[in-house]
Amino acid sequence: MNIFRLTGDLSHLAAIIILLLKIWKTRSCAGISGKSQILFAIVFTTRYLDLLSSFISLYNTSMKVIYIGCAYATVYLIYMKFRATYDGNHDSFRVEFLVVPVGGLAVLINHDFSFLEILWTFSIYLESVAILPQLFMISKTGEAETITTHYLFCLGLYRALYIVNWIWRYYFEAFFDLIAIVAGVVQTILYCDFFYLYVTKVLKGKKLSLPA
Amino acid sequence: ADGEALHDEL
Repeated sequence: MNIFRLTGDLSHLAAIIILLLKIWKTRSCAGISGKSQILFAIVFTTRYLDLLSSFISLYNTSMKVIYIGCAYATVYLIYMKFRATYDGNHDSFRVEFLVVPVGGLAVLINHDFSFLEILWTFSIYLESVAILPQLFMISKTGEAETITTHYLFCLGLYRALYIVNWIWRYYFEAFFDLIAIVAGVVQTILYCDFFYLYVTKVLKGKKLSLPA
Repeated sequence: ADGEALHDEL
């Protein structure tokens, strides 16, 4: 464990909690892509099946349980409790165009052709693109609530910190997981455009709105 | 074993 990984995990946790609180406090999931949240629930479920087979640390186990629990709670709030506020018309990204190729890729390119390992690989690839329905929704409506941009910023920061973590682990632990690194870099690149808007608009007190 | 990677990251 190094400081970049720890702060990355905490940033990830902050993102998840910001989103839950936003929905809970405003009693609304307007502007939130339910599809992205379902993808994240699938990501955590398929990646953390090793909860049942291997124990790494108390920290590792508790974070996994919290991530999974929060992911399902978010999906529940969007599709059940605050369903009336869900903006389904604007959440029109075709997720099958992500899930099917990602599934195929996980079967073709993995560390080991075993059930758990393929599911882990699938979750890594899927996570790298799971935010696309949310970004698509923002580009479609042309705007995002400020709290939603804080959520996205924390999520992107988590990915950026993980890259620094991998550089650290490469030099100091000779640790190197090509699948995680490539997918992680792809995922971080997806946030670059958003980071630019966040710094130039949101941090200067303006609402994030895109030119028509 | 080669394939039995222990994924210790979240």
